[in-house]
Amino acid sequence: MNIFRLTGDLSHLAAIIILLLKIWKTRSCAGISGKSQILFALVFTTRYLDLLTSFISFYNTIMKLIYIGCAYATVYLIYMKFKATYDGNHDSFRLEFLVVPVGGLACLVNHDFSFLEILWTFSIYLESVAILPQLFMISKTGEAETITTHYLFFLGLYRALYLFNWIWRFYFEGFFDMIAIVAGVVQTILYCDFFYLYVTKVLKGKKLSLPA
Amino acid sequence: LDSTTDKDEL
Repeated sequence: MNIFRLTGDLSHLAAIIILLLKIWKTRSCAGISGKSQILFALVFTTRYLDLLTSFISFYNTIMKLIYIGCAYATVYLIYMKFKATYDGNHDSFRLEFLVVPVGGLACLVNHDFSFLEILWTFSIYLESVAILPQLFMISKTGEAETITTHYLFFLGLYRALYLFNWIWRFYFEGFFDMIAIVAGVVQTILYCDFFYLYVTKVLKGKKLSLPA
Repeated sequence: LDSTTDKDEL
């Protein structure tokens, strides 16, 4: 464990909690892409099946359970409890355009053709593009609630911090995982446009609105 | 560098 990975995990946890609280407190999931949340629930489910097979540490186990629990709670709030506030018209990204290619790639490019390893690889690739429906939705509506931008900021920051974690681990432990690194770079690049808008607008107290 | 062993990252 190193400072980059710890702050990365805490940033990820903060993002997940911010989103859950936003939906719960405002009793509305306006502006939130339910499809991205389904993808995140799928990412955690396929990545954390090793909860059933191996124990790494209490921290590891507890964080995985929190992530999975919050992901499914968020999907439940969006599609069941506050379904009336779900903006399905703007959340129109075709999930099959992500899941099918990612599934195929996971079968072609992986470290080991075993069940858990393929699922882990699938979850790594899927996570790198899971935010696309949400970013697509914001580009369609042309704006995002400020609390949603904070959610996206911490979510994007977490994987950026993981990039530093991997540099650290390569330098000090000689460990590196090319699949996780390449997917992490892609994932972080997808946020660059948003990061620019977040820093130049939201941090200056303006609302995040895309040029119509 | 066999990375399939330690999946200790979240």
